Amino acid sequence: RASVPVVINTWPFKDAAAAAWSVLRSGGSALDSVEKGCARCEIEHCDGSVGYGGSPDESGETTLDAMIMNGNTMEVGAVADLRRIKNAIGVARAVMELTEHTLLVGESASVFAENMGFIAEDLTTNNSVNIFLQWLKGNCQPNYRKNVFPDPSKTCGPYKPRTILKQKGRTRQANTRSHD
Amino acid sequence: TIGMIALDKDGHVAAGTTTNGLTHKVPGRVGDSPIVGAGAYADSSAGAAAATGDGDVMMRFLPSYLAVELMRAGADPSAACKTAISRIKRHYSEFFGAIICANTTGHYAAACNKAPGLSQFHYMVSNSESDIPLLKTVDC
Repeated sequence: RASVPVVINTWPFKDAAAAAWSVLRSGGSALDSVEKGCARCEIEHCDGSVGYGGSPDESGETTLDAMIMNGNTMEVGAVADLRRIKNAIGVARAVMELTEHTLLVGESASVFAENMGFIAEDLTTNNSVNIFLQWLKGNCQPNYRKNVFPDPSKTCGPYKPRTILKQKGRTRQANTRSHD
Repeated sequence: TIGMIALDKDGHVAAGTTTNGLTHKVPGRVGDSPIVGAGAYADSSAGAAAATGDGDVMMRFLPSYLAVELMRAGADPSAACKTAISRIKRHYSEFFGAIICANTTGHYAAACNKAPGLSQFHYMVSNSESDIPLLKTVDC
């Protein structure tokens, strides 16, 4: 049996679902519901794959990606490789409502966010520093490099391109602890 | 990553995602989440979908867009989700990924690809049937 209004979200992130539902239950819009539900995960980190303080890159930095889409108007706002701003879904909505664009990325997206009033702050936490330090101690395994030397399956970079490209199956798999 | 779909009392549909991406990624790497039609897609006249998993692979197949277009063509959410997953599976049999789908009548479903560490996929549903969010599970 179906019933509307309804919220569905990936993974067992209960608080996010409850936050989104509270908007719909009080007559709010689908767009506000999605923004509020996703923002709850950014604050609570959910399983660590959302928000500041998780998934450090090879340089130890946490960057964020987010998007929001209005199915009525087909408007979209999205940010990618966002730095220093915790509320990525909020910035995505600002891209949709405060520009004619769809997607802003990287350092310039962060400057846009600061100009629009979002707070710039460090996205690093003890958790992300620990993940990064353990990774360095473990010879930077796993990583997403290929066809480079020194051998990325054994050692950290810096890497240089290998002259001969080997074509082989995808070795690295995302998993429950590290995915999009 | 969290991917979310909402249908409000006026039948408006929205979708969104937010993530901190893959751990130990190459700096500058962006996954599927912020890519329209990959991480999520919404059209109030057809439905919405949102995906999660190995974004480097999944984004190439635009699973959320495909699922919404299948629902527009009359597929139920479960069939739409499964087709979107199987389209990727043809090329990457062990990819790690899942998708949630909802149509304009409020019917919803999810599908996932059986991979190491993913044999079931858990997702949340909130509607007026129960004031607290319901945990749902689908076998991959």
